[in-house]
Amino acid sequence: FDGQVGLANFYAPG
Amino acid sequence: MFEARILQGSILKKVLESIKDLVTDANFECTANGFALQAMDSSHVSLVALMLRSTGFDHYRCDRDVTMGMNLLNMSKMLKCADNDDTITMKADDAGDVVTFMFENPKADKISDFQMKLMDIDTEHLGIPDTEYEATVKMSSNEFQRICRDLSSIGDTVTIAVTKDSVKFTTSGDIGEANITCRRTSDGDMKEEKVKTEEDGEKVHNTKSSEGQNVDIDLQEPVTLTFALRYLNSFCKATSLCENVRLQLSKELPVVVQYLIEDMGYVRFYLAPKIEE
Repeated sequence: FDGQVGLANFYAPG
Repeated sequence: MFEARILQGSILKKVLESIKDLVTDANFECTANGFALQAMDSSHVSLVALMLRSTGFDHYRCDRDVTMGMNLLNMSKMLKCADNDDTITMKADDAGDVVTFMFENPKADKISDFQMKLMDIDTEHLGIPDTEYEATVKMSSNEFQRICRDLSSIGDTVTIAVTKDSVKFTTSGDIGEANITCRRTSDGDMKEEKVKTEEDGEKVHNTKSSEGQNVDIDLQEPVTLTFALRYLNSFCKATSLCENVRLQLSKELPVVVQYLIEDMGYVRFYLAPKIEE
């Protein structure tokens, strides 16, 4: 794990 | 029927050049409000949001909302066939499966039209709430591009630390480390850049902000976040769209990198931060 998270961790679909 | 005519075709060309390497396929949403796009890169780490408002077009008609799925590389190929000073018109029927790009030179004695097949694209749309960011930095877009490019020759990530007086960009890699500090400035102030490497110690460059490289900082809370430089470098392809770039940061939120498109709207890039395990 290089510490990079995805946008889905911050924004919900919609 | 969707029809949108932009006098300064170079704007559309630049917009495409700024996003085509980040996003492969995207749905353009054509509504009465304008021509918009939201799309994530394939790794779902970054997102581009484009808005070209209907009022910014020379002519704009959208009888009903239309979604046009396009391959951005193909769209870019077509728009490259337009000269920078050409007028560009985009046209599509409500139920059609093609979009037409029409290019007209300033003398109106050369008119080209290119038809591109549309695609059905299944994309995930994210709801991005209006957010009050803890730190907003406005700086020269050229300077931001330069910093991202310079730092990426040393490291893969950049830590951006915003305080009330400065914004500091830090990276490190196998060959050493680098810190670039841009002080909050006003006209005629000096900008200081510090580049430190293991080899040559510390160099300090003072350069006059002769190119309008003022740094404005609006701060509620000091913020420090780390991001992958390769995405920021990709965002910087939008540099020619606007003299300034706006960075918005809050703890544990994606950074928003915005380039305004004069009289028309914006292109915004969102990038998720790197977090400690």
